[in-house]
Amino acid sequence: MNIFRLCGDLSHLLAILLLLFKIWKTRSCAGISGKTQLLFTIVYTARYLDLFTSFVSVYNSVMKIVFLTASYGTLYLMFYKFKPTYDHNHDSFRILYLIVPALVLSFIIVHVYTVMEILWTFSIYLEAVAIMPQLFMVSRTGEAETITSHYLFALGSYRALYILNWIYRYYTEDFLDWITIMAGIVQTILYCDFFYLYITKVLKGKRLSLP
Amino acid sequence: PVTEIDHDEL
Repeated sequence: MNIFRLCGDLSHLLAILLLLFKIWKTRSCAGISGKTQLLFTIVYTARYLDLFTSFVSVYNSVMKIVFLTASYGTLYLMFYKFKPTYDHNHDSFRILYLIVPALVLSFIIVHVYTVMEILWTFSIYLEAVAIMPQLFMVSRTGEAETITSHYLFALGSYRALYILNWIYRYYTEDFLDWITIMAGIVQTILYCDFFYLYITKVLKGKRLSLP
Repeated sequence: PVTEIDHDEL
């Protein structure tokens, strides 16, 4: 554990809690992509099956359980409790275009051919692109609520901080995992456009709207 | 033997 990873994890946690808070407080999931949330739930489920097979630390296990619970909770709020507020007309990205390539790639580039390892790899590849339906939705509606922008910023920062963590781990403990590194870089690049808008607009008190 | 990889990150 180093400062970059801890900040990354906290940023990730903050993002997930911010989203739940927004939906609960406004009693609406307008502007949130249910497809991205579904993809994240698939990601956590595929990756954290190792809760049953390997133990790293109490910290890791607790975080995994929190991420899983929060993601299923978000789906419950979006597709059941506040379903009428879900803006499905603007949430039209085809997620099979993300799931199928991620699945195929996880059979091609994987460390070890075991079911658990392929599921883990699939979750890494899928996570890298899971935000695309949400970014697509923002580009279609041309705007995002401020709290949604904070959510996206925290979620994007998490993987960027993980990249710093991997650089640090490479120098301090010779740790090198090309699968997570390449996927993490792709994931962070996808947010770059949004980061620019966030810094130039949201941080100056303006609403995030596209020209 | 199949190597088990311990993924220690989240």
